Amino acid sequence: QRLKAAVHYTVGCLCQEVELDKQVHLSKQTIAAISEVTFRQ
Amino acid sequence: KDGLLSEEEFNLWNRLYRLGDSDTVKGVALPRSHFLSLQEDRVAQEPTTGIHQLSLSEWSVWQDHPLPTHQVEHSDRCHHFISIMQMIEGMRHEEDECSYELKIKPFLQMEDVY
Amino acid sequence: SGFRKELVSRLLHLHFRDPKTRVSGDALQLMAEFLRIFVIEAAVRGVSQAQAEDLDVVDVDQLEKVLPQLLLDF
Repeated sequence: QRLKAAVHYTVGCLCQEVELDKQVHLSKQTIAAISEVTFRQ
Repeated sequence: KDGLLSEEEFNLWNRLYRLGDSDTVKGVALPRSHFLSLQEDRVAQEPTTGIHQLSLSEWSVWQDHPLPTHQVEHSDRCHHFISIMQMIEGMRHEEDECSYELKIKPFLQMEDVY
Repeated sequence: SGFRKELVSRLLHLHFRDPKTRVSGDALQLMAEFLRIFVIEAAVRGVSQAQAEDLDVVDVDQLEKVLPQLLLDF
């Protein structure tokens, strides 16, 4: 779970960069979904 | 140093990203796939309440054309998948006759299969 | 921001049969970059989908629409 949290945090930071660049908001659930898929990947 | 979150990072994660009891969606999961033909005795996992199960098939009708990419182009495997979805979409409303069979049957030579 | 090498190392070691398996610094750096590209690609494709639907927010639905092709591309 701690590993997942670390992945989730990193994914959140990267998504934040995309949000700033594209001026579009990603919901918390979307960030969680990307994190889950990344962890499985 | 151990690769895990520092206290400050943990607090940020908890505040900004962590899904919890106060959220409608309490978590997200990508269901595991398995080969039905090989694992017949596998017990289907019941989805947990509040956990959104990501679906790869919910939007299957959208997969009949390549969607936009950013820095990574579509792979050959992806193009193959898209072309199959296109074919399926084309056949969706067929009744009785199968257009694919009609198209390909003239080329069947029995000596090729026996 | 990106994936720290130590985190990537721990993620890889989750799947090694032999715990003594070592991963070089270059391999860790490459894996970290791969993961970063994967996340960015997922996010931007989700944004593209939301923009195509004239939405201000990328929700799970938009990500699900791009998910099959994204997974096949990696």
